[in-house]
Amino acid sequence: IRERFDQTFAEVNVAFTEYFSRFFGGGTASLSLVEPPRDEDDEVDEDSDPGIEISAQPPGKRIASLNVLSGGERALTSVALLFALLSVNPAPVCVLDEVDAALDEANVGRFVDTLRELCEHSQFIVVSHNRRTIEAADAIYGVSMAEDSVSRVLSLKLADLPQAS
Amino acid sequence: IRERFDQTFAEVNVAFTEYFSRFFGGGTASLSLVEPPRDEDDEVDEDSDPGIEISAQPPGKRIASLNVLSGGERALTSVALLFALLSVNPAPVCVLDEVDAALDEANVGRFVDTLRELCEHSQFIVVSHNRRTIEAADAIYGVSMAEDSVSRVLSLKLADLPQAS
Amino acid sequence: MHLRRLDVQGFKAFAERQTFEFGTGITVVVGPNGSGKSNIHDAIRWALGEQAGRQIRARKTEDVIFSGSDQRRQLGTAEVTITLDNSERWMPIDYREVSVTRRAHRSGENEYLINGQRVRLADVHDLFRRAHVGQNSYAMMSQGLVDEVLAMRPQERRGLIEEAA
Amino acid sequence: MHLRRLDVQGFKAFAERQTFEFGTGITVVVGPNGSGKSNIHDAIRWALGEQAGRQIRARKTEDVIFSGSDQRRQLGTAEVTITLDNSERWMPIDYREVSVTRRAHRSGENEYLINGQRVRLADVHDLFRRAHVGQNSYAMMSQGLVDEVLAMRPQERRGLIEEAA
Ligand SMILES: Nc1ncnc2c1ncn2[C@@H]1O[C@H](COP(=O)(O)OP(=O)(O)OP(=O)(O)O)[C@@H](O)[C@H]1O
Ligand SMILES: Nc1ncnc2c1ncn2[C@@H]1O[C@H](COP(=O)(O)OP(=O)(O)OP(=O)(O)O)[C@@H](O)[C@H]1O
Ligand SMILES: [Mg+2]
Ligand SMILES: [Mg+2]
Repeated sequence: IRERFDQTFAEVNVAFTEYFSRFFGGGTASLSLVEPPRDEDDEVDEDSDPGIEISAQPPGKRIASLNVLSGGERALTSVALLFALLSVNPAPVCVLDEVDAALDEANVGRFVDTLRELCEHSQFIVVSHNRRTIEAADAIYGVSMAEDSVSRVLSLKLADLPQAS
Repeated sequence: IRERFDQTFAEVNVAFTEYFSRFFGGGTASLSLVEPPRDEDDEVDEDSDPGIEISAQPPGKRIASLNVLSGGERALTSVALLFALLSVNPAPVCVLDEVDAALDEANVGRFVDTLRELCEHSQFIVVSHNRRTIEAADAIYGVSMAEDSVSRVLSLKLADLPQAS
Repeated sequence: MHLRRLDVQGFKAFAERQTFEFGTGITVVVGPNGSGKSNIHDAIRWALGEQAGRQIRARKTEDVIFSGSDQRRQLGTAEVTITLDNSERWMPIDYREVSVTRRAHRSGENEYLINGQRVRLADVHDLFRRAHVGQNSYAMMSQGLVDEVLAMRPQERRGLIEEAA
Repeated sequence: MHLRRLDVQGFKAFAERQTFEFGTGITVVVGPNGSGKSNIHDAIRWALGEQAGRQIRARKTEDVIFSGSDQRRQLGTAEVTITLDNSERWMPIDYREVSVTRRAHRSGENEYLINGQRVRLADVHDLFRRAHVGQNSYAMMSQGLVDEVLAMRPQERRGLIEEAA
């Protein structure tokens, strides 16, 4: 078990660094193993395994901690980690609920391009209001609610959608 | 002091109900005063004033608690309360950082229409990626960051913005 | 393996039986605020065995059962069935298709079925663990929680790698 | 009363002095992810006297001072000046314009100035309290926290009404 963990950790780390630098056009990100904080009164807790620390440095910046990242940078960093996990062990089904809400136009584009690649191995069900994400879909479902407050679904084509914004 | 509180509470409550029903096209919302939870071992804590409970019922629905509302419904309900506070006592400056991120096209429109009305009494500084919000601005500032990771600002006209989706 | 079909009835705002057919690529779900998009994410996680909590916005069993509206009476049962394509025998079951059903009643009782046969929750978890479709899996991102992985403690993140191992 | 001008220098990513001139209506701020839009919100709240915390994403004084980048050295001081139009004498000061400056040094020391005169933080708070521009005021919504008012405990919400009273 321990060996598989170490192997998987190393692979996810490499993939995370790759996806991060692709999303941010450079910079570095990585995972590291950290010993759990030892309270004074703790007996040595043999079986408590190390935790995982995340570090992320967008290109050119000197980020002291993850708190300093902007809303969009945090979302993009998290998606890079998710995609790294999926590339190492593709979950059959992946459901993403408005993960692109904080992203600007260019970053939605990068998100969608990578989604297209990963959907070779995993199926994606994505909730989004973003035009670019909708245009990248293989299939679209519309959910509506009538006066009776009951949800109903309808399979849609891109042409059905209002040419909004 | 107590009298002013009660007076303000009543006015905000009326305004909250109005803005909510305007945003949701019906339904009701209101504020109510609730006694603070009494722990058994509490002496009677005379001066602990009542707290404020929020109830919100979109039209036609039977919402058990605020947790059941969707992401966009929660944002819209909060903005209705903010606008109610502003209409009762217009703060000179109001800064809103991507409050419209979770809203769909129609709700962004209602948000913007109300903003236009309230800006007679308060000044608004709004951060947004939403096209409709940007189009409603009296002035636009663009913030950019060059290779040196330093933020710089530029006053923009609507025509300067890419005709993005 | 992929999700071929999702059937919901009586689950949250899906008072009437609704069916989604999914392809292997990217399916995007669109719709106005409050129409029921996130409830689809909740339904899939619920069928996979997720107990009540923040991830599916339900505190107790009855929160997922249609609670009624002005025009419709509340229902007594919620039922969700996910049908998975098993032609490559991801799951250690000798069927081309595997369907997992979860049913909940106002009494608080939950029933689980695999291909129509009553099973225990542990059997559902076991089936998915062997197919790498985890219940708390990194592959399900709730609305507004995209950057949750950045806020987790290092020990909590360990679980993500363990799942991918 | 309204905010006429905002000057930032050395505050977060504003390594070079930047000036914003604001009109009385709606100013919308746009820009890519991570360019510095939310830092404008943080700068205004900081100048109003906000101590370090979640609302301005800073844990200690030095977190708001430009920490350097690959191409620029870190700075030793952050300074923000807000200039308010006081022609209607909102503020109990006999000037047409009131400027409030906050300066912070790496030593942890903070200085406050009103119209160029050194004052204490209590003086800044007092000035704004009388003009109804509260420090924790409902009129400043941080990114991602729009629905925070719904998650507050009833006692905490009381403060919002007290501010508007
Ligand atoms: N047990 C229940 N019974 C009836 N309706 C329910 C129940 N639980 C939730 N709902 C309804 O579901 C709605 C929320 O749906 P959901 O969160 O899926 O919306 P959404 O489409 O994701 O919207 P948004 O774009 O704002 O995120 C609520 O308004 C509520 O009326
Ligand atoms: N003390 C500091 N020194 C230098 N740069 C800083 C400092 N604090 C924050 N920053 C920079 O500010 C950036 C974040 O800016 P901000 O949160 O304003 O972005 P934003 O324009 O709101 O983006 P988004 O659209 O993603 O919300 C960080 O990437 C970080 O590099
Ligand atoms: Mg939703
Ligand atoms: Mg921001």
